[in-house]
Amino acid sequence: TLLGMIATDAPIAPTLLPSLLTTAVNKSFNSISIDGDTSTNDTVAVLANGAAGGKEITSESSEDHAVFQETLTSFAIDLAKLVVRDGEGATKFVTIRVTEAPSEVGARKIASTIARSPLVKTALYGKDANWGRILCATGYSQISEPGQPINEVPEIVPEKTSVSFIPADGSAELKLLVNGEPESVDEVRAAEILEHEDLEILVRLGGGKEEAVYWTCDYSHEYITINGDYRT
Amino acid sequence: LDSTIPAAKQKYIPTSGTYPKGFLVSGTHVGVKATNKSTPDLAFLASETPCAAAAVFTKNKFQAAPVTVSRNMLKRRNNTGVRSIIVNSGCANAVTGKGGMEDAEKMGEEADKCFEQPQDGKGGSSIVMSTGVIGQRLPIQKILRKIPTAYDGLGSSHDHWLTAARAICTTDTFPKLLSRTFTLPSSPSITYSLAGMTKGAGMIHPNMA
Repeated sequence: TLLGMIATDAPIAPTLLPSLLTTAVNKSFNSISIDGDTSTNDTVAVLANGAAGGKEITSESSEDHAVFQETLTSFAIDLAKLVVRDGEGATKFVTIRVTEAPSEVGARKIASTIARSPLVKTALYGKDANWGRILCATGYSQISEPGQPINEVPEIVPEKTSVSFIPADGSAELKLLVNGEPESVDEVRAAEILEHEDLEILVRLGGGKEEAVYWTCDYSHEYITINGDYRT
Repeated sequence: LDSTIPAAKQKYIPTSGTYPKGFLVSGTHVGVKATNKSTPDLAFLASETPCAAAAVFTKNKFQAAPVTVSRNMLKRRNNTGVRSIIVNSGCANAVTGKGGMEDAEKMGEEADKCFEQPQDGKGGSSIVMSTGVIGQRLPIQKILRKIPTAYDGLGSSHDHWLTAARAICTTDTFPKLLSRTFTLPSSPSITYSLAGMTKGAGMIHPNMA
């Protein structure tokens, strides 16, 4: 279960707080996955008491509103990342970025599907640069839409899709697949990148300008141990 | 730092923080799980004055009792006049039927009693959260007895915030607490604060609205 509590002494009108929180949560807590299970209890609340004084934010079009939204969203992202860092049995912190998408919704679905793929997550645990599993998850990510055959998915064009690993140390990206064609992967370099705790998987769809980000972790033996032991 | 926290995770635990004015927190041991003999498992976050509040909740069809109770409270109050958040770990109070709903309501009511707030006809003013195992009733009397203790233990220090963050943990290996300061364009001379705590380690793929 995910629980979150955020408190601020900034003065925010009660009518604006729900949309401020929803926007922040969609970019943060609703963009993480550890094991793909959605709890019965997930709750994130925000309280604003205005104790620090100043002018109350009452308009969605005000500069204060924009600044507070940005502050709250980035704060919620940092909190959400801590949850991923503590994923049961996790040894890796993985950012999944889907870019060049025709729509943000499509990019989010793809990022979410990769983030919950057991085979992607076990490959990450095994330090295996298995772009095939990433591509596989990308390819089926829209099948769950009722009545939509896979060949009608607009976001994914295999010949335009590219997959890279972005190292955590700021060094050059490792291209695994470019425009649907596999690269000759330097396995030594791939192994170096996968030794780091942090990793970014970048999927370029080559079909637009929208993007989405998800944060996830790997699956390890420890996950099974913890949850095989946790009793209801 | 706590030696029970894995060395690799110690770096994520703040050693200080800047916390928002007018908020007080505590973490208290109840023993919601009978095996828990000393770890805090009841967190209380309170505002010295009534607040604006909002929350997002799981879209899982089997919503736990505190989810329903808290959502109803915020709706009834139009997101105004909220005083506190009361949270227990160790038992989720989920899929517990009418009795579970009553337990969640009692938790909120007991928290409300701590504040000398005039009745405004809108009912309770506390958000209730629970986390832990599903399908078990809360040891509600144990929790209710400790809410006044949790209130007495409220404070605003970094240690208070960290203990509260610890009290909401279940299988988490470390408490998750952050704070930050910021300014707003219309009042550049005022420094505002944000503080947040979160928990979660498994059953995590949130879809809240």
